[in-house]
Amino acid sequence: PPQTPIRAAMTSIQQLRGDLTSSGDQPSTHLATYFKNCTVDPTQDVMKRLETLGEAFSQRFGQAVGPHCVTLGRQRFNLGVKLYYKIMEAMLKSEEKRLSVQNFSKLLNDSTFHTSLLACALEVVMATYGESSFKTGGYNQGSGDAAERNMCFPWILDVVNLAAFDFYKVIESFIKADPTLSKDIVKHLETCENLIMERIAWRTGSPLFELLRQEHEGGTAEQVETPAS
Amino acid sequence: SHDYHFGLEDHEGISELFDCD
Repeated sequence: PPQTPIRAAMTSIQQLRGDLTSSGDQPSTHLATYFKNCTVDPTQDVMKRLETLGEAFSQRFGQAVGPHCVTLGRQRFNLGVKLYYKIMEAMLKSEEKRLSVQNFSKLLNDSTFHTSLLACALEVVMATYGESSFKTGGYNQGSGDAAERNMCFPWILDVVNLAAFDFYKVIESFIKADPTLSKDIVKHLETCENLIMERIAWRTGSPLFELLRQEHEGGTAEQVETPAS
Repeated sequence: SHDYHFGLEDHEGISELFDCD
């Protein structure tokens, strides 16, 4: 049958759900082993963070779509958690191969890493369901319904309280770690990446400025330009 | 299968990006 936007969306959703059918909402045995191999076991912090962010996400989803949709938000979050675990495991396997180490204690106890990875997984889920789609002509300026406008990227960053610059760090590794991501989703993440690089990372309060300052003080960087430049 | 341009070098992974190497 001919491809239509609806059929394409349904196929993407079925593919995402299908890919995650075998993924549990708990860490797999392999991932749990990575946790146990850490100098400081991150398991409890990971669970606690998911509990807190799950509540925040569901509530904000409900506010954006409607109070009756808090449960729907919880379903989206749970799907995001499955993807988060799946990608984390793939990333760690790749790092184990590259670095020949099995103790990732520092990375796995880094709250920013977990929040960035989860935010990226949730962005993929919402983009698949068309809830974070960019309109032609610029982001957050479309004529779609309120829910679409409200939940467009960088909405997720506000929900999980994450700096855009930290979200940027995870995008490429995320795409590398999941070769099954559809072209449309990769394109969506690339659009997020470009928005961060061109605008969001340069907003007041971005951690990028502190990094640039440190580089400058180290004497290795050229004169740092002002944000306006 | 997609046109994404991978910019990271082989020696760069998620550990380096979060300063955890």
